[in-house]
Amino acid sequence: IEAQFAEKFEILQTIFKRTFKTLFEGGYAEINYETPEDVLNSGVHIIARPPGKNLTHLNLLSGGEKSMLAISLLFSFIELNPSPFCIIDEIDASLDDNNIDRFTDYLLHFSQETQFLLITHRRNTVEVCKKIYGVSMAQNGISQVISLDLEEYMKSRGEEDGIAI
Amino acid sequence: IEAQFAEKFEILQTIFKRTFKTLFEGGYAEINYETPEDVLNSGVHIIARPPGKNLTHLNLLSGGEKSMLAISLLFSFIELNPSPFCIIDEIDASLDDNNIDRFTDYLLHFSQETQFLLITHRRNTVEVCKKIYGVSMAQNGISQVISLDLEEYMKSRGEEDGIAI
Amino acid sequence: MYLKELEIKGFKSFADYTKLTFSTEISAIVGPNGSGKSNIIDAIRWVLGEQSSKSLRSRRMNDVIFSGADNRSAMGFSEVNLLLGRDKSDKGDLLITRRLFKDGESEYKINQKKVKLKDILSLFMDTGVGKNGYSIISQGGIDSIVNASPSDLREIVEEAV
Amino acid sequence: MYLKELEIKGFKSFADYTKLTFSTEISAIVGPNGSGKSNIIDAIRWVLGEQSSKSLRSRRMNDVIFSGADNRSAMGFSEVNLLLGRDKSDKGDLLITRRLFKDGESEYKINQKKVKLKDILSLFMDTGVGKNGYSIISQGGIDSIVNASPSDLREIVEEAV
Ligand SMILES: Nc1ncnc2c1ncn2[C@@H]1O[C@H](COP(=O)(O)OP(=O)(O)OP(=O)(O)O)[C@@H](O)[C@H]1O
Ligand SMILES: Nc1ncnc2c1ncn2[C@@H]1O[C@H](COP(=O)(O)OP(=O)(O)OP(=O)(O)O)[C@@H](O)[C@H]1O
Ligand SMILES: [Mg+2]
Ligand SMILES: [Mg+2]
Repeated sequence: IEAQFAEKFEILQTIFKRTFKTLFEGGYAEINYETPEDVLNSGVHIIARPPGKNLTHLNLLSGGEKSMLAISLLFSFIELNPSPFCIIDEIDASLDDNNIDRFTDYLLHFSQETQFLLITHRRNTVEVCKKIYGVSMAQNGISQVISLDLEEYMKSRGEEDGIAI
Repeated sequence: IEAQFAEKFEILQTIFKRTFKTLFEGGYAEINYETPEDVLNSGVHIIARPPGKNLTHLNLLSGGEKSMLAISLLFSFIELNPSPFCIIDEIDASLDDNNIDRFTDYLLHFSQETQFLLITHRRNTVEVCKKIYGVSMAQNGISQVISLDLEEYMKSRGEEDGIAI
Repeated sequence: MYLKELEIKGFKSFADYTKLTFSTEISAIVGPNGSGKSNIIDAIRWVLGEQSSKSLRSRRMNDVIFSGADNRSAMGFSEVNLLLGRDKSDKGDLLITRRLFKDGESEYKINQKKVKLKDILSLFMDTGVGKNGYSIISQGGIDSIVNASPSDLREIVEEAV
Repeated sequence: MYLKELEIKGFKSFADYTKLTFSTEISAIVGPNGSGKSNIIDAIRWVLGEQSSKSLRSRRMNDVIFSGADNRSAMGFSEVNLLLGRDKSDKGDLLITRRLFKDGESEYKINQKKVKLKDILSLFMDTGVGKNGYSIISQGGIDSIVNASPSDLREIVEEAV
């Protein structure tokens, strides 16, 4: 079991380096054992250097940079252990719109092999989805769902409040 | 000191009830001593019931409902102890666009007395601001700021990527 | 094993029968805060055999049954059906059913045949679905990575690899 | 006491001299992740006398000095100037200055006159500005309320009232 973890972790390390570089369009990151002499019990930590910046302690990264770092790790898990479907609940809350585009580009790249279902409040995320499930709760505390394709959804929002989501 | 806290807390309780009702457009919430018999040492907890729903433990509230609850508490603090300026860093990350509008309506209500400076990635928040500071970091890891008024800012974004923020 | 259809009745805020038909194309669930989006995800976790009420944001498993609202009283049971497609193999679709009654009784079915919870769990081992792997990333999944101590992060990585 | 102008040099990612002129109208700071928005807020906290490096997301106070980037070496000091308006009283504007050198030496000024840190802190007591009250809500301020235990929440309320 332990040898198996060590093997998989080694593959993860390679995938994570590459995924970070893609999502950050440069820079460098690693995921390592804290105490490599004791692989069985060692904790695991990440060091990261966004492009153009000095290698910093994770605490010095901004809110959105930390999110992108976590997303790089999650995508590395998905690449290591592909799942036929992947459901993601509001992973884009702290991202600026450009980072959302990088995140969705990456999803589109995997979307041939993987069925993605995303919960989001962000316009840029909705815009790459083909099918939209609109959930609502009338005053009565009971949820309802309506399915639309993207065009129908954008049209309905456009009438309501000028291209809001 | 303790008596002073008890007095202020009582005022806070009243303000909080009203603020919650305004931000949630209904429903009910309270902030109370956990052990009222021991006011000096007691912890403090919140119970909340969004409109149309049963009284629930805070854990059953959704991500955005918890944010709106925290925002109600923060606005209650501001009302209790008004400050000439108030700086808010990305408080709107988990909010849907309608809740952002409720939040900004509330800000506008206080904005005569208080100078607000908001950090945000959300379009609906930017749209109620008169002045925009655009921060950027060229590849060189050094920050720069440019000031624009709202029209200039919207126009520059409109040209870049079709009304994105 | 991809998602084809989901039926929910009596689960959390979905008091009324609700059916979602899934596309294989990338899809989004949108809607106001508190409307029930994450509850749909909880329903999928639950029908796949989730046993930890904490992972379902509930204190007790019975909390997943619709507990009533202003004009509707609490329900007596909760039922979720998930239809999974298996086009790549030549086996047919897989219909998973889970029901919980307010007295605590549970029912599980695979393709309409009653089974035990462990039968549902063993169905998904080694498929990268469910607890094995990261097929469901919950609201707050980002924070738990970002705030993880080295031993927390080790646990997260062990669960994922 | 409202914000009029902020000048930053050598503070965190603001290696070059940067000046912001504030409006009394509701304003927004926008920009990409990691561009320096929260660093501006840290600069304001810092010049108002923040003593906890943790509240500035730094491990040591010296970490606030620009530490270098690909094509720029670290700087020797950090300086922030904040001009506050006091129209409602008939006192003039208030210029607060804080400087930190990499050897750990600090300088504080009020209207160009050298003072001690405690003079800056006492300026803001009872004005609802700075640590007294909630004039600066940091990124994560929401989470700390949402995740607070009853004793944590008590502490938050005590600080705010
Ligand atoms: N057993 C139950 N019976 C009735 N309502 C419930 C039950 N459990 C949870 N709810 C309600 O479901 C709502 C939460 O739904 P959910 O977490 O899915 O919201 P959401 O759409 O994800 O919102 P957000 O965008 O804020 O994350 C809460 O208002 C809660 O009161
Ligand atoms: N002393 C320093 N010297 C140089 N750069 C620094 C220093 N301290 C922090 N930084 C850099 O500042 C950046 C973080 O800036 P900040 O937290 O202001 O971002 P932000 O614009 O608020 O982003 P987000 O939208 O993600 O919250 C980090 O990339 C970090 O490397
Ligand atoms: Mg949710
Ligand atoms: Mg920030």
